[in-house]
Amino acid sequence: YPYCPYPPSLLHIEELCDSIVRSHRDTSQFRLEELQALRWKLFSREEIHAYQSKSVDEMWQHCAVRLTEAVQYVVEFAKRIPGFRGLGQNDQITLLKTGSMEVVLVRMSRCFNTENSTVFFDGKFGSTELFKSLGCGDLMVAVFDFAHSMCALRLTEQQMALFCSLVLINPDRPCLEDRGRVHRMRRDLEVCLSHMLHRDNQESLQHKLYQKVSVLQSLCSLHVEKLHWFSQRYPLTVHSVFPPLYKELFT
Amino acid sequence: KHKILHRLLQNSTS
Repeated sequence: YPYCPYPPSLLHIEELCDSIVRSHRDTSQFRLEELQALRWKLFSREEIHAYQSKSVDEMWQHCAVRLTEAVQYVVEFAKRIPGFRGLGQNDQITLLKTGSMEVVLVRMSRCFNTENSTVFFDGKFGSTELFKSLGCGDLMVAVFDFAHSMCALRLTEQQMALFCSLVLINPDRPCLEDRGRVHRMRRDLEVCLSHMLHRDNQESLQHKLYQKVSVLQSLCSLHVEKLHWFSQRYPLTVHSVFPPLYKELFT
Repeated sequence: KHKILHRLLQNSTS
């Protein structure tokens, strides 16, 4: 991978685009058609009440499990990005520690129904009220707002795939050992995105997508801040029942 | 440290 000439040939760009799109499709937790079909399957009042009646630590644990599942699909996605497995293990871990949650948030917009502000969770659609017992309403509102703004861009699955790869392959992450190599991967992915947006006649999206990156970073800091708040109150829950992968990534 | 991540990264993709 590192010996690719720059600028990459059109053939290389197209092969890279195809590969990223395939990786995204093969590692999506839910297919778009599946989500579309379930779009109006909403939680009943009783079911919402049951979620709201959970204790703070029960609901945190429940969400940590769901989030960890989503992250595992992102890890698979990362592994299939051309060049990712050629990076040193330390750099692969660094990119996932800082980027997997961001990709989960981008992917979440596929599971979002803007018509009624609900998200697909546990097999049905629910609004922010479902997550009330987490005790972090501001984070949930911010996450839902972000999903709204992502949906407003109306990305195709191909554009979404490329954007997710750009979010993950970020040479600005601290502690990278071979920043040059990550930078070269990123540069080729940027060429791919420009090529795709040009082909789709949607070049104006590029700037809007780059603006999303800072929002993603602030959402992730808010998540870590909330986790810190929670773990000070319920250290045993985090220690003994949270998924080990969640702890490795976020604590 | 990062035991699970190491394992996930080492598993070959199916």
